[in-house]
Amino acid sequence: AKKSTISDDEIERQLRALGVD
Amino acid sequence: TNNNLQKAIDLASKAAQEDKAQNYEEALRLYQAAVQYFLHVVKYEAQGDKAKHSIRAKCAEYLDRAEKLKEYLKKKEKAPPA
Repeated sequence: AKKSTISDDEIERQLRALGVD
Repeated sequence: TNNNLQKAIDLASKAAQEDKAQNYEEALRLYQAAVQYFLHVVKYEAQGDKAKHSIRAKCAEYLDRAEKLKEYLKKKEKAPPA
């Protein structure tokens, strides 16, 4: 199956999740 | 101006170096910073769809690595002091 690329929002969400300690 | 893109690339390569050198805290910080810049480029600086696609894929890769480093660091912290 075509590798579904991550969306900007998803990137943003993961980035925020990372930053939160 | 693609200096944000250049900045993102620099940060990402520094992150990979720190990662290899096992400076995981630093690598984590740099991966996050790199993704922030890449995201800014994808969102605000016109790129061709192909370029956007590959930048997003890179972001996903770095985020995945950063998450693993974060997990590792959390576990390590919990480990009883040697």
